[in-house]
Amino acid sequence: EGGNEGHDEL
Amino acid sequence: MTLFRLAGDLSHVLAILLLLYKIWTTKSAAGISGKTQLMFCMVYVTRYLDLFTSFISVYNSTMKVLFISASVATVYLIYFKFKATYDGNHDTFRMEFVIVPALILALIWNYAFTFFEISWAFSIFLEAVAILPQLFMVTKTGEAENITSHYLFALGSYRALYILNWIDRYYFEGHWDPIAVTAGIVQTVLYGDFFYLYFTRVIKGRKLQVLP
Repeated sequence: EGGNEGHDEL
Repeated sequence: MTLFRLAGDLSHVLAILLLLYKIWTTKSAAGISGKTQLMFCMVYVTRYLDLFTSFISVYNSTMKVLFISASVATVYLIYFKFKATYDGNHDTFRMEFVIVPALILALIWNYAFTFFEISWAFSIFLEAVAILPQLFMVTKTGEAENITSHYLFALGSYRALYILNWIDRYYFEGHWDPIAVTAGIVQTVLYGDFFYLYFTRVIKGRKLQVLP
């Protein structure tokens, strides 16, 4: 999973 | 936020400002691929659609606004203000060869089949390959001016530093973003040849020339 907790990087 | 990411972001900002500085002070877009800049503009706009829907931090929002506005300004300078100096005849890479595959891949590989997530994935994939017209142009003309070389180096360093950031986040936070990591590795690898030339020539005070 992962990656889908809101995109906090630019 | 990891130190690698901060260094990566600063390198990214430096790259964008270097390019604007070069075009503005020389009043010329010679040697710069308008197509690459047009695609970066698409990258920022499609990625930062969440600017008004999800707030992360003042830092994040400020950087997003900076990237979009600097990118729009760059495209404006190349295609309008200094259009006469733009080497369109050397900027021959076909944009659809990368835009269409990036869109198809985004439709297949995304974190949710929603407009925002597909747009985000498209932006990540397009960013990975958006530099190709510029690298193609350097190869075709056989050289790059020093500021253009510094720009490319700063831009290539940005994603390389993000890779270190992702390794750090994976170990210490268990955070793992397969789409960004895969695209980021491809993006960094594309700069491989250029990094080599940069270290062996530009750092030694010579102009970057691509030998046959």
